[in-house]
Amino acid sequence: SAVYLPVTPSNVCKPRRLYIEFKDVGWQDWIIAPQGYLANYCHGECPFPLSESLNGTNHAILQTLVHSLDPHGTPQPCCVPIRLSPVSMLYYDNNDNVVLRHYQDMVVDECGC
Amino acid sequence: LKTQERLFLNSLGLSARPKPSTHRRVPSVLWRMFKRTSTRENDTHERDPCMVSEYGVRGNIVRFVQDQGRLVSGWSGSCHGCVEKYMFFNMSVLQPVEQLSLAQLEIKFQWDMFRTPRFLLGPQALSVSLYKVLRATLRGASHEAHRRLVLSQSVQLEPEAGSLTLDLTALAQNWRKPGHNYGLVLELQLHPVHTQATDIFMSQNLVNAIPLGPTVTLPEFHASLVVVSLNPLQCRSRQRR
Repeated sequence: SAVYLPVTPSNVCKPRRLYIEFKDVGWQDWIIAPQGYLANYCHGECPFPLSESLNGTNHAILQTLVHSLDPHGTPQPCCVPIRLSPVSMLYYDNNDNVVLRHYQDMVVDECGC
Repeated sequence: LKTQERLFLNSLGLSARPKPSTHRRVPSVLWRMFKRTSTRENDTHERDPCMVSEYGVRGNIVRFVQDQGRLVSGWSGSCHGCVEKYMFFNMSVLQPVEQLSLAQLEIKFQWDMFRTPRFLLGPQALSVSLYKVLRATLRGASHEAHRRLVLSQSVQLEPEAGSLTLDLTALAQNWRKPGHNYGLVLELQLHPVHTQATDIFMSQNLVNAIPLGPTVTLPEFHASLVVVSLNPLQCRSRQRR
C-alpha cells in the first residue's frame, strides 16, 4: 500500500509567471528590443493518478503508477514545457550590424508531465 | 553560468557577448517588422515563422549589414559633382548553416537642407554606376581592368531625398566563399535638371564657385545591405493542435 499526500491545485504542474529582464543578465547593451519578455516556467507535481489536465504522456502515467507502488525507487514524473512559443529579438551583433532574429522555444505556454 | 551564456549566444550565431562600439540607428523597416512579429506572436501561433513577408522570401534572420568601405573621392574632389566610394559588406557574419535568401543593396540619398543651395534642391538626376571588384590591385595600377560593371542607371532624386535598391543575392552568395569578397565600387554623377534658376546659375559660370566641402554639401548617401537568411535548424514548422 502507498501513502498518498494530498496535492492541492496550487502545487500541481502548471506554467508559472516569470518575466525575464535582459538588464538582469547584463545584456541590455546589445539587445535593442525587447527589454524583457514573459518567459514563464513549469513547476509543480505530477501526482497519481494523472488527470487529463496534466497532459501526461503514457510514459508519465506508468511512471506515476510505479512511483505509487515504490515511492523510494522511482521518482514522480517531471513537470516540463510541452508547448513553447517564439520571440523576435532585435540586437547588435559583433560587427555592429543590426539583426532581427526569430527565436523559437522562448516562452512556456503549456506544461505537462 | 558562463557555459549556459555561451550556449545561448552560440545559438544566436555569436561567439561572445557583443559590445557595440556605437549604437547605430535601427532602420525603420526593422522596427516595423519587429513590432509586427511581436504583436502577431501574442495574437496567434499559426503563422509561418520562417517567412519574411516584407521581402517575400523564406528566412528567420534579417540583418542590416554595415558598409565597411571608404570614400575614394568626394563631391568636392577633382571631378566636380561626382563621387566614388568603395563598399565592403562582411558576409562572414552569416553562419555556414544559414541559407541566403536575399541580399538587397539600399542606397539612400539625403540633402542637407541647411548647407545646400536652394536651387540644387530642385529635381536632380543622378547617374549611378556600380562595379564588382574582381581582384585586388596594387597601388598605382589601373583599377578599371579589375572590376566589372554590375549596374548603370539614372536615378531621379526627389527634392529632399531619394533611394535606390538593387538585388545582389547571387553576388552576395559568392562573397560567402573565402577569398571571393573584394567589395564594390559605387560611382555617382550628379546632373542638375535644367530649370530657369539653374540655367541662370550655369550661364553665369557660378557652378564652380559653389564652395563645396565644409560649408556646402551635395547629397549625402548611406549604403546598407539587407540580408535575409534562413537557419533551418531553428525553423520548425508549427503543427496545428
